[in-house]
Amino acid sequence: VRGHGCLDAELLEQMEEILIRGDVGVETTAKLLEGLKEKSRAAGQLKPGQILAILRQQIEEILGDERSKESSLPLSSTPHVILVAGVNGTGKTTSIAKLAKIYLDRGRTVLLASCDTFRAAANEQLEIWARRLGVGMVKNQPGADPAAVAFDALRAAQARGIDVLIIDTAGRLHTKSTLMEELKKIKRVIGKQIQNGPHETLLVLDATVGQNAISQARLFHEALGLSGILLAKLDGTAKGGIVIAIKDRLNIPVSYIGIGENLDDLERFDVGKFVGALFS
Amino acid sequence: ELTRRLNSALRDLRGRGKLSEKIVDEALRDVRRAMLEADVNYQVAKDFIRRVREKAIGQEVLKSVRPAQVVVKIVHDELVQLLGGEASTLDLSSSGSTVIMLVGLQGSGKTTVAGKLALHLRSRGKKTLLVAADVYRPAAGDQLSLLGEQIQVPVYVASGKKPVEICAKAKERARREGIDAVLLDTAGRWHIDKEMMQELVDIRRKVAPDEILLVADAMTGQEAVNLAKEFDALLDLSGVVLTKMDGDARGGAALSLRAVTGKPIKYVGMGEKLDALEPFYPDRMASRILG
Ligand SMILES: Nc1nc2c(ncn2[C@@H]2O[C@H](COP(=O)(O)OP(=O)(O)OP(=O)(O)O)[C@@H](O)[C@H]2O)c(=O)[nH]1
Ligand SMILES: Nc1nc2c(ncn2[C@@H]2O[C@H](COP(=O)(O)OP(=O)(O)OP(=O)(O)O)[C@@H](O)[C@H]2O)c(=O)[nH]1
Ligand SMILES: [Mg+2]
Ligand SMILES: [Mg+2]
Repeated sequence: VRGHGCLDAELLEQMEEILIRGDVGVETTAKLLEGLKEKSRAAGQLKPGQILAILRQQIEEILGDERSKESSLPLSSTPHVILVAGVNGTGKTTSIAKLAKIYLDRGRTVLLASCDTFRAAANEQLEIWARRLGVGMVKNQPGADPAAVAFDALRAAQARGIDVLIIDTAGRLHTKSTLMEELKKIKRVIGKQIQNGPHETLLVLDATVGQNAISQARLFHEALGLSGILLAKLDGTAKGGIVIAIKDRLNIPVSYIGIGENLDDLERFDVGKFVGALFS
Repeated sequence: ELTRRLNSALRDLRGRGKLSEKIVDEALRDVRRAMLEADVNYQVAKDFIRRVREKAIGQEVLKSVRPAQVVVKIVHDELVQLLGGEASTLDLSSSGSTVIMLVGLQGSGKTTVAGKLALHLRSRGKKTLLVAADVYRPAAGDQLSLLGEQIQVPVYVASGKKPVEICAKAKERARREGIDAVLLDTAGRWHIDKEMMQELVDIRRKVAPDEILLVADAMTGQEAVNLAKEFDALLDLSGVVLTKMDGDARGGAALSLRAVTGKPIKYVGMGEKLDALEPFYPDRMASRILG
């Protein structure tokens, strides 16, 4: 990292280290530092405090999104269908339970659907959460077609006048095309049964994952068209800076963050808070 | 990919017999970038580049060879040496039951690795016992029991008991029944969760495992360093298992884990099925990291 005008090399290197270690990635870090150099060129003299403020502002501009300013719980039809997908072990099943709680706390009725027909005890895991929440759950026969289970769950939700249907899917690597086709089929089936369905498609990302999250976001987005990211496991030491690159390149906003293993550990994404934590 | 990029970067710098500082620094800028893009930790990459720089400067360059190739070879060899070392096998030498404890962050693949290792051991004629020491995750016991059923390995589940007691009881049962290998599947936890890390320390003290394996996701980012440091400091790991290597993560975490703990990567998970366990090949990993 070379020094630039009134930005000395050592300070720039410190900023670079903070960003890289926050999993922001090489390319996005370079872009942010380049923007910083331009601003310093224009401003002439910059104090260290201003440098941090400029970086924070740049990141907030990238992450800010009008969509997240809408009513925090858009319910477009009955039921409002949320499809949840992501790579293995990122926190989908647990996040779905937490999401259900948010809706229940606002007086909505919720139905859960377990479309993970592969993982050992996937039904049992979601069933325990459903029981804790006091909500219904559509389970599957292991080995059944997940799209058929999704279809049955949607019909049930429509018949019972349920407000929100949340669909849990099996974890899968984005590089496995047959598994990605399976997801596309689930989405098609939902879309045929209800207009604009699924109304939300969330990608659950693990905050401890590095640059591979970009590849995950790209391929899941190509397959499904994502409405938002749920960044789970942000209660550890990882900063999840990868969402900046994802927003910058794919324009996918972060909708929620997971901050623990219990039902209350899900929050709507707060850009200011997130950027503050990145530099703490 | 890296060689191609370096070849174009160094195109105009024809090494005259030896690698100059200028050529080496130019090449290593690209190497460092490749490593960071592969999720190698910032500090680990810095240290690695510094070591390679010292080895590379002044190196001979044959007339028939491009300077980029020489640098990449030095980098690749150094990476292989760092990643490699001891053979990747389980230490089954103890008389009586060998106790293998699996630890790691939430969702890294521990329960699946427990099943994979159990199948691997059973197919080598070892009488194996799986132990459900995760009492927190909903249906954790069911999950492990189902895996055990799939591969015909018994599973010890004791509802209502605490993990330390479960592991102790399982070890007793293993001794009574002449079981060769006991696999302890623990709950995922943060390296910064004092209480949960203390639980692992307590299990270790009570049961004295022969192997403590850190199960880590191949796509782990910069924090691989911190989690490895903490788990190793408290438990003195015997090795690492890198999971989900069947994806397209470059796997720089492997270098970080190895650099920080000095412990061998013993196996890699190459899929969701229980037969998807492979030994770790340092040269393949090095090529993957460098891209
Ligand atoms: N600390 C913490 N742990 C989490 C969070 N979200 C999920 N977990 C844990 O991560 C592990 C995996 O969670 P799951 O909900 O089973 O993940 P999944 O994506 O459904 O996994 P697969 O279905 O196997 O792909 C569990 O141990 C959860 O308790 C979070 O926000 N914070
Ligand atoms: N593709 C792939 N998936 C894997 C691999 N290893 C584990 N998984 C998947 O990763 C997810 C999490 O695996 P688990 O074994 O439940 O992880 P865990 O560490 O026990 O999770 P917790 O107990 O909640 O901390 C599951 O969907 C597994 O099928 C692997 O090598 N490749
Ligand atoms: Mg799940
Ligand atoms: Mg487990």
